[in-house]
Amino acid sequence: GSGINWPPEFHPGVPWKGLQNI
Amino acid sequence: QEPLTVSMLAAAPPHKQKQMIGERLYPLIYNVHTQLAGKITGMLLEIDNSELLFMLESPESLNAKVAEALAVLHA
Repeated sequence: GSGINWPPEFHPGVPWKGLQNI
Repeated sequence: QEPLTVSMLAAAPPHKQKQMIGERLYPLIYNVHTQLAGKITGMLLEIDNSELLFMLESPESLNAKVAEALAVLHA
């Protein structure tokens, strides 16, 4: 991750992918 | 809702563990920082699970970490 999309947002009920997609 | 325990977490795969913690963490943060709750929760989920579990039971330490996250977010 370059930090452009940081931080990843957590949404209740949505599977957490954390930093995996950045 | 029963407290999240180490053994409950250990029964789940790593990505699910963060999900379980996030579901507990988010409402606590949402009460105080409605607009930024998603981002703050996302930032805090990078912390070790053992510390996150402690924070869920310790409003003081949670508030301290939320304040840190906000400072970083606004930097």
